[in-house]
Amino acid sequence: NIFRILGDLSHLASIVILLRTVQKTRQVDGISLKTQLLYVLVFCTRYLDLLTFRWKSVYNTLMKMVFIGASVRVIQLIQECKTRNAVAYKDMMARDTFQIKYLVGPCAILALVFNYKFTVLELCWSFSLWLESVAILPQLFMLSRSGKAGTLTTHYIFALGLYRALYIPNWIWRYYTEGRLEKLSVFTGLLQTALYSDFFYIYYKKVIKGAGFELP
Amino acid sequence: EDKLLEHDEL
Repeated sequence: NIFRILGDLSHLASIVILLRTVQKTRQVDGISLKTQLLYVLVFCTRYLDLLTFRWKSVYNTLMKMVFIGASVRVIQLIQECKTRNAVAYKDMMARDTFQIKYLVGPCAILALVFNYKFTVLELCWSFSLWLESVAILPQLFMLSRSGKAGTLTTHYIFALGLYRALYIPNWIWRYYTEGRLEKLSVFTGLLQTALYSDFFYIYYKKVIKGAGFELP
Repeated sequence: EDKLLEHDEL
C-alpha cells in the first residue's frame, strides 16, 4: 500500500541524506555515533532471516541489504572523520555521552518477555523492534544538551520521523484489508513515533516562532 | 499466528 511504500522510501531517504552529506562535507557535526551503532545492531538482528534464504520478494531482500550496508557505511564514514578531522571527532565523542547499556539491556529483557516464538530468530527480531524504538535517544539527548540542531541532523530526523508516522496508516490499512494486526510492531512503532513527536513539536515551535532549539 | 511470523515489513 501507498503508506508502506512512502514510509520505506522516507526511511531510505533518511539514510541517503545522512550518507550523502557526510560523504560530501566530511562533517559529522551533531550526529550521534551511538545512535548510528544502535541502528547497525537493529538492522543486523532484524534481517537475520536473510541468512535462511527464505526471501519474500526482490524488494524486501534488496531493501534489507541496502539498510544493513548503508548503516555500516555511515559508521565507516564517521571513523574516517576520526583521522581526517580529529578535533571535530573528539568534539562529537565528548557530546555523545548517552549510556547505551541502559537501552540495550532492557531491550534484551523485553525481547525475552515479548516475542512470538522462543527461537533465536524471533528473539533477535523482537529485540530489534524494541531497540529501534529507542535508538534515536542518544541523538535526541545530544541535541538537547547542545541546544542546537544542524540542517543535516534536522533533515535526517525529520525523514526518520516521517517513516515512522507513515507506518501507522499502513497498519490501519492492513488491519482493514488483510485483517492483520501485528501487535509487537504496532506497539514498538507507536513508542518510537511518540519519541519523535517530541522532536517534531520542538522543531515546529522553532520554525514557526523562530525560538531557539531546545528539547525538554 | 504463522502469518505474523512472516515479518514482511522493514
